[in-house]
Amino acid sequence: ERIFIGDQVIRVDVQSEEQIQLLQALETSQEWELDFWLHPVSTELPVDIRVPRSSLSSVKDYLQAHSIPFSVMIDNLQELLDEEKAEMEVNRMRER
Amino acid sequence: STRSFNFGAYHTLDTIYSWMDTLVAEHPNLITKQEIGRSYENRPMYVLKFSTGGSNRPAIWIDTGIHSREWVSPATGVWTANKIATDYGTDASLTSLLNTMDIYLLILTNPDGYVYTHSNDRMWRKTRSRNSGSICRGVDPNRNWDAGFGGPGASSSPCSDSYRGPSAHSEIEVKNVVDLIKSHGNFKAFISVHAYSQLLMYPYGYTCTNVPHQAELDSIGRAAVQKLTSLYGTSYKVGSICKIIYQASGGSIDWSYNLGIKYSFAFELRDTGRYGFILPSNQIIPTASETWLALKHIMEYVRDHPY
Repeated sequence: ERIFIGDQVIRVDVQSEEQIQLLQALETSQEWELDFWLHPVSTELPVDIRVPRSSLSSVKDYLQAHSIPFSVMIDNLQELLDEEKAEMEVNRMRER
Repeated sequence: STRSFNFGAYHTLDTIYSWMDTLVAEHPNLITKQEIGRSYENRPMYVLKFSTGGSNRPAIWIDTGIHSREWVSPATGVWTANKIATDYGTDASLTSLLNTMDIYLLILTNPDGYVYTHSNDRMWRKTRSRNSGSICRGVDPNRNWDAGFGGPGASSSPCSDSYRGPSAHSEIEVKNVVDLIKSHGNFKAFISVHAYSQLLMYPYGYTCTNVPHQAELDSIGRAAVQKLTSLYGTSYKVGSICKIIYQASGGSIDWSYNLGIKYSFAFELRDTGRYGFILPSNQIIPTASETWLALKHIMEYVRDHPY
């Protein structure tokens, strides 16, 4: 089973068309294996990106270098997945 | 019995499929379960048909779970199926709708992908078909429909999450739905439920040109969202796929609209918090309840505006 220990989901509230283009450039690059949960489309909608742990510092450097503000939406994805799985297990036991 | 089923939890495919049998058994005069074909890995695809009689009545199509990591979508489908079953006969508006129309509900539209999110990769989105010449698997089932297929807004790379596939309807999961809709021939609405980002969209996605019925679809969408928001204040945006998010070719509701199914909509359900696809299960019932108000509004409009 694939695990996501240390992966983070960051949220960018894009402020400008230029920032959208910078994020779209990120989207096309395969290098950092980014998983865009919400794509850079307009300043009206947030951009959510799952960043593998191995790419975290590079991505954050890139955003800071381009003065693109971001926040960490999910600090460690695997923790949330473990909680979800544990809860399903409890539900299954209860139903049984 | 379905009364003991926990609608506020995420469930595996097997649990959902066995729950379907219980629901059908409890409502033999309303619901039938139809296998519309098999998935790539040979799992049955079951549609729940809500019908009170007649043959080939005008029908409404609802699918959930086409993108497998969007778990709140099939969870909403399960809750909605139960809601239709339990409200028929007591809710006058729904009863009148079902006395004149049928509702088809496909809860697990991408069964292989859904199982894979439980067993191997919670972040999986696509089907699980093999792509010749590539080690990467799967096709984005919402880029594989014959509507602007191959245009901008889908990838030609099998390793991309928005890979469109080698040809339109190459994915058996998509073709099973296409064949059912075409052979039935009397669908009047096509509603596809995704997650997340709180949007209610109508065609087109493959072009930003307005559809001929844009004004009507927009007004239905805004009224439906108003009802949705009235429950918990969840804010939605309404618009065409292309204008509200991005150009996306090969989408299901573009295909259904071009087939003549005027009332074609796509929902992107909530994440009102900051959980994305990992929406906590305690938000399933609130999500399904608010979505029902919008779904019901659309279905009532379809009932009252035959074409």
